[in-house]
Amino acid sequence: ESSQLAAEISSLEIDRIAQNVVKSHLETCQYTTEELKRLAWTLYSPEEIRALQSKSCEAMWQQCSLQISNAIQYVVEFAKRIDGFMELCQNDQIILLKAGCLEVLLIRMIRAFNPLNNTVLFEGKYGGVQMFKSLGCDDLISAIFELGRNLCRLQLSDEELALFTAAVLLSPDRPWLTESKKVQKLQDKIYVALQHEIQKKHSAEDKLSKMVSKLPLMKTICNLHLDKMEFFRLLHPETAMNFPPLYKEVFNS
Amino acid sequence: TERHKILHRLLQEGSPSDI
Repeated sequence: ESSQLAAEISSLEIDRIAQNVVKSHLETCQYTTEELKRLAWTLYSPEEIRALQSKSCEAMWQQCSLQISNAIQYVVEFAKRIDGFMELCQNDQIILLKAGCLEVLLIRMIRAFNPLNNTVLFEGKYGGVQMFKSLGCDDLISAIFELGRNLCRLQLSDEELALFTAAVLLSPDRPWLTESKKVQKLQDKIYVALQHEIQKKHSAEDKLSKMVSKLPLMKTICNLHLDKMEFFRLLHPETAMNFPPLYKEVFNS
Repeated sequence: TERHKILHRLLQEGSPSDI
């Protein structure tokens, strides 16, 4: 069915879509590839890790919510630059961003994830899961690191990552969309462009299905994050009140 | 709109300061 769809969409349009999405991605990355290469082996020392671990649960939650809130702004900017997104009604723009921004961030995270030593960039240096011990969310953190390893194994190029994040953002099955058909059309074209990009590199035929097979784990992580946030809010209402406004807006149901 | 005023504002105008 997708091959019939591909025929309808001229390859000229596919290239135009790919270029727009890749350009939008590269322009809205928090870290350039060079920065990440330079930082890749800047690891937290054991003392710095212990300092992170000795932080209070509230302080660590506040710190992480701030990082997520900053990163969300780049995802909003990414979405705005994707052809067709701003033509959607604003209700749907908000729904797609609220439902999809964390999934986009989880995919973007692999650019700052080093599978060789299982570390991720956090506030300027790389560290392992133990950095986040004081959050009290070991299951969530280990799921995120597992996802990072799995996605890194696919060795996505910048182009593939850009198109995959755009396709995930433009998910027509998000609840309460008013024009899901319009979103479906956009996503279809982006998936065709992504398949085209994968084939261009002669990488494994089933690379796209491997990428799509990671979506359930991402959804589980997003739901787990919401559960942890709700639980934290019950225990520490004042701290949760002071979470960054954008973080609260996106994740408060 | 009230419930999502920051998202609305980000969608409307400027991008993050350092982009």
